[in-house]
Amino acid sequence: YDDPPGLQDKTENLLREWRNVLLSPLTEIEIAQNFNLYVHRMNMNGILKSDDMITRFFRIATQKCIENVYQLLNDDRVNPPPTPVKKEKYYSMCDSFIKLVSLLIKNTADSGNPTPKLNLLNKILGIIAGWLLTDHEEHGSNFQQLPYHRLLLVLFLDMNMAEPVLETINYQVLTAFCHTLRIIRPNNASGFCYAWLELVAHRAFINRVLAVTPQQKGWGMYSTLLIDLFKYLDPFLRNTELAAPVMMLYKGTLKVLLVLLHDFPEFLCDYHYGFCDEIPPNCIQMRNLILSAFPRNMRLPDPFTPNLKVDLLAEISLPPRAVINYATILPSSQFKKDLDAYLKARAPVTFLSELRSNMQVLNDPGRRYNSQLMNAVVLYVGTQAIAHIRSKGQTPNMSTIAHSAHMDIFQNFTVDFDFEGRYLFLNAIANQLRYPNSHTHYFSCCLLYLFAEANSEAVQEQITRMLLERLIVNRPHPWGLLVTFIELIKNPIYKFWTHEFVHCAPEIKKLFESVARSCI
Amino acid sequence: MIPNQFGIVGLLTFIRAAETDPSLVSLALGQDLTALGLNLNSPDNLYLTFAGPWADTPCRPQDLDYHVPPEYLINGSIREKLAPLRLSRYKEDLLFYLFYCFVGDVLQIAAAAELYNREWRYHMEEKVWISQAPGMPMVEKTTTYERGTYYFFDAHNWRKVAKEFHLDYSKLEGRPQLPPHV
Amino acid sequence: PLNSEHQLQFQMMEAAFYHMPHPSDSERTRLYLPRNICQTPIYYNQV
Repeated sequence: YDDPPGLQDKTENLLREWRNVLLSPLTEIEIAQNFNLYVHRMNMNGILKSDDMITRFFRIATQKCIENVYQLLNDDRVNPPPTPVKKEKYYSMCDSFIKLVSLLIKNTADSGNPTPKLNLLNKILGIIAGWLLTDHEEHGSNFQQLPYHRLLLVLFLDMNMAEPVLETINYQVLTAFCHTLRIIRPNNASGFCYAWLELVAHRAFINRVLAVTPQQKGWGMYSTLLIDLFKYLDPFLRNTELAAPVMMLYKGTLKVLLVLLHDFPEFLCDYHYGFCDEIPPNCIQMRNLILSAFPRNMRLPDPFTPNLKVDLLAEISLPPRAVINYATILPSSQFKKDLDAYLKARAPVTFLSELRSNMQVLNDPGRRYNSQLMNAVVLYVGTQAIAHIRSKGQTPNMSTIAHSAHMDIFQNFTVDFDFEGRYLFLNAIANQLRYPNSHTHYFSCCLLYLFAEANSEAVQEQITRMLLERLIVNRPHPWGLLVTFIELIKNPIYKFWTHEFVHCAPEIKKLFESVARSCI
Repeated sequence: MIPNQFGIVGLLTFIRAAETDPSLVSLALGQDLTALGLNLNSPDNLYLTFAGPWADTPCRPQDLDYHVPPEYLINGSIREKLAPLRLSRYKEDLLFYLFYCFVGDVLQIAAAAELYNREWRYHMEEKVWISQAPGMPMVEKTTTYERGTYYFFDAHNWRKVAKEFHLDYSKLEGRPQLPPHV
Repeated sequence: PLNSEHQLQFQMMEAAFYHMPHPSDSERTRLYLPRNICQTPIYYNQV
């Protein structure tokens, strides 16, 4: 508001001048010399005299770049060109403006003082994000992602060039971009979701956030961005609303996860819990993909090895890589206090009878259980159980996991919950069946124990169904899932093949036999 | 048995739905992830040439972003003043480079057309370029095939290799057609 | 179930679906030999 009179024209003239500066054949040296001359011109026009004026200049210049792209797109729509459009024409105004911005950022203050540079970067990022959200609101389905995609992409590439002045601020630059991508995440700008994923999955961005940033300091930010994506996809996938636009985004997400599985499996190992907390239960392949990740330095024994002694594997006693912050996933509350009290004293028994009501959600259409609380309780109780067993100098196995406060809680889930509640509980357990580690081992024993001790065939049927639906999916399959199922169908103490549900229909019988054949 | 979607019958119903409603099933039975255009068996990292969530093939060399001195870059102001590409003026080496590096681009077809003009032929099954080896006699020739010694262009070692070959005319590509607007 | 906000999100996503990002949008401008995508014969190298 209250732009000084003439600022719009001034900005337009300066942008045109800058484009002419860039259009003359230049070397690096000449660009730098001309840039200094140009900065002097900006100064003469009062653009650099105050933070407020720079902000206004950036805001107006950004708006002109966006309008330029809309104009070109509109022209092409009204008068379609005879030959396929060369995309470069859409980029030139955005690219030249970002070139100016990048030079301003790099040359603001001396390299020893990063703050003014980062302020300028955050300013332009905030302006681009602000225009995007405003435009998204105003243009509705006529919103175009192209100008914003281009501005952000080129700015990211420029800010990550191998230049000493940038290397000192790489992490702050990355943080600024991650914050911006959160502000314009798909839930806030649905019309930008494809360009958003293109930016998040861009090779230069993945390289910076997952590969070159030291001590994996970018991993947490990247996991937050992926969780934003899962949150956005959730309602459409949960309702299998798989129209082409959703399917495109879903398949694009699968592809990105495949690249991460191949190149950064430890990243998926570390953040699997948060991802599976958001991915809807019916997205079995996507969840299997995440749970299949294992550290690259680990050699997985073939799950089909005859007489594989899982409990003798060296890794099986080691905790998984990721340190889960229980305070985050299970915030302190009366329920948490009661849970800890019960785990400690295996009393009062009323805790068990109230467990179901603690897990249930009232007046929320389509949701009867707080599956995220259930996931957290299962993981927390399981982790406590392992520690408890270890504190007695034992290791988790089919006998040491029994008759404990921890197993009381799990058996209560199987006995006292309805089909849906039990399905969600079993999913929470199966989400821990991953590569060889102490959690995989404990929860594998836990599932087999619940099957063996089940007080009804329905429980055994649901355990089988939950395992089966994860196995009949296209690959990949988590190692822990395979070894658990193989044990269930091979070990005679579970009398698996005697159950009616194994023979209930030809397809099911065939399915079990084919899985058994591949296992045995 | 459990009468709802949480039991085996529920899963069975779902599996049977696979025949009628593939989209319903694509989340749960999933798809063949090896068919998404990613070389999952690659010993190298994929992300550096990952062309994005919507691309079916990895980046080509020229698509990657690395620092290049501005002197090497063609400036927008002089682009139109430069002589247009004339493939007939370039040696075979460059034509093969354009063919193998500009995949999915008009240039790949243009390079193929120029190679065809220079008596190279593309074997659609072997996926290689072949030309007559001068001075090497034909061993056998019929209306449908011939046998003799030919030059193959070996793109991995980037050189011409002479080889005896049974050349089935039906496997040779005809003259490459450039898209109308080019 | 999908609520009205989801429906609105879907409309915006669907509109964006009809002008998906182009590979060039994610690359620096290449002036001399810009990307000129065309369907080449399937028996040509695609990678």
